[in-house]
Amino acid sequence: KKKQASIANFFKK
Amino acid sequence: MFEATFNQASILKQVLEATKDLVNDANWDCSAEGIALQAMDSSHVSLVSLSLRGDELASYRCENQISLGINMNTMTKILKCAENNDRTIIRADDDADVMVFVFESEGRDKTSKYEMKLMDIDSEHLGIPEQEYSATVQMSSKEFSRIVRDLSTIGENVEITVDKEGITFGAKGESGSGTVSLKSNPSVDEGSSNITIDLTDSVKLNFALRYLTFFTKAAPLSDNVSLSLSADVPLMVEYAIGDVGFIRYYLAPKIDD
Repeated sequence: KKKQASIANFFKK
Repeated sequence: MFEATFNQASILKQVLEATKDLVNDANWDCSAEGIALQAMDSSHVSLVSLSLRGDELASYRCENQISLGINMNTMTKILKCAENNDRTIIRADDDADVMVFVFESEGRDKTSKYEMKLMDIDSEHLGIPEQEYSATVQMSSKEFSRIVRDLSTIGENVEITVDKEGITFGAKGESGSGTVSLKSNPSVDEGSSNITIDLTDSVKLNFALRYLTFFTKAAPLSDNVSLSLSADVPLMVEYAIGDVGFIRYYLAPKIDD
């Protein structure tokens, strides 16, 4: 089962 | 004062079609260089980044940086009041609470003027790191739209594999499965898939087709699309907007639970 990652986890705030 | 003139309304119409399903409200950040927009979709799964260079527009001026908070649906509706070939001017005074649209017909015999209320939008600006991708695939934007549409009939997710053979898109669903493979082939024969692949490492990643479907709304902007992939980072899907700029979409991968 795969879950959707959030884009904010990859790009710095 | 900010003012940008587009020789044709169609570019703006197409930009709005390419973003309005993903983003409801967005700040259009205008500076001396041009117009930039960055926004996440409401689920924070994807991000769209638009760049239009002022010096490639019919005319452009922006003395002071200004962020124009725009409801994308409202702007789409106003742009529908323009013919594709209408010369289009968008304008806002510093500290203005409206954006002005002027549409001039090709024969210059009809001028329409609309005002749209601006909004205060609190938006997070994310830093997108420079990324060397393991694989970059250039292909026909129509072909990419077609594959996304076809595989959406099978499942919710697509597995994209890029290796030296080419690129394969695969989907699985309750009722079956499907794959589409395009061979990397530099031949210029009519009817060939005509893709180019720049590969340093093979990659295999999973993505939600729902978001790729939103991205393919940008296909009218460009004949070609480029897909850039690396393990464990967001996919980048880029459509060039002539010499004026680009629209880039980033989509977070599906990861093992």
